[in-house]
Amino acid sequence: MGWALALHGGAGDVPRTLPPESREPRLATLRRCLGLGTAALRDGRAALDVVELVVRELEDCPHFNAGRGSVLTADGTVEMEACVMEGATLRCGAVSGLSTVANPVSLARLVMEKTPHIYLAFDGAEAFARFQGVETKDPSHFITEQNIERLRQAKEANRVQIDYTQPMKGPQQAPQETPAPVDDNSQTG
Amino acid sequence: TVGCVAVDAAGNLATATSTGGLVNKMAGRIGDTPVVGAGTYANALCAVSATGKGEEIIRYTVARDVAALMEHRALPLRDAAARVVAGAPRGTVGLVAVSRGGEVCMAHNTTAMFRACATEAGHTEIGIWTD
Repeated sequence: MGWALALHGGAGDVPRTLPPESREPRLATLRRCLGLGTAALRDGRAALDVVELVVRELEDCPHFNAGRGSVLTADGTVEMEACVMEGATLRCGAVSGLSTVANPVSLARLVMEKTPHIYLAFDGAEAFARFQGVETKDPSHFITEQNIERLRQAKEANRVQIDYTQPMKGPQQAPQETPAPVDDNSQTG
Repeated sequence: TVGCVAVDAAGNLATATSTGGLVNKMAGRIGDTPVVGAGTYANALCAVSATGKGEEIIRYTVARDVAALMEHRALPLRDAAARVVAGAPRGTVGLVAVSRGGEVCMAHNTTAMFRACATEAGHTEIGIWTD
């Protein structure tokens, strides 16, 4: 049937009332990335190159929760993670706990291509990035005002949030040590 | 979380996912994205990238399950993805997937997923909610 691609920018409880100034920049980035990926496939580029190219673009867009625009940990820091996989060979690479790597997806690919391992995390992943000479940034590069505000709201509500969870009004129960039953909305909003 | 799956003109499949994780997560928390078979998986049949609540995507081994249903039950991509997404707790999972034959699927049990797709046959889609 020929080439095809699909991309996503996160899923969650996005209200229909999402204002245009939040909606349009995201749709514009999706449209631009779809165009980049489509052109690359039309040029005969390999699927692995295309998915890396598209995800790098999405990582650089501050409106999505990856790379620049990553959401913040309870400590107000960024810990990014990424993964790539190639279907024909089952080769794969993954990274976690990154705080300075500009494009985590490309480091994940280097783990796949340059190491006998699959998954490097935190200090080891950061050291591998230095060794490979990938582009790095000051941790502040990844932090946006919007995500600082989201963290403040989440702390106020005493819970963690997936992409696009809407702030809830009123007192909230404290996060539980063990995962709450899934139907406990305070965990997923 | 962001992700992309592709099948190229030669039929090769690949997937990539990247994320900052959950707002207000504990330092050191690992989500589904880097756990191969949970948030990200590809084999000779399909490529999948998932997004949502990492803990649930790991519990339900979402990405690998889509591939396994195609592999062991010979389900088409769309049915396999629909079954896996329906089987996870509501409001926790979204995924994009392509098959070797160029089928595309974008499924979610959340209210919305920022998504886009295109095929050589000329189908394109960009959306947020399922209208």
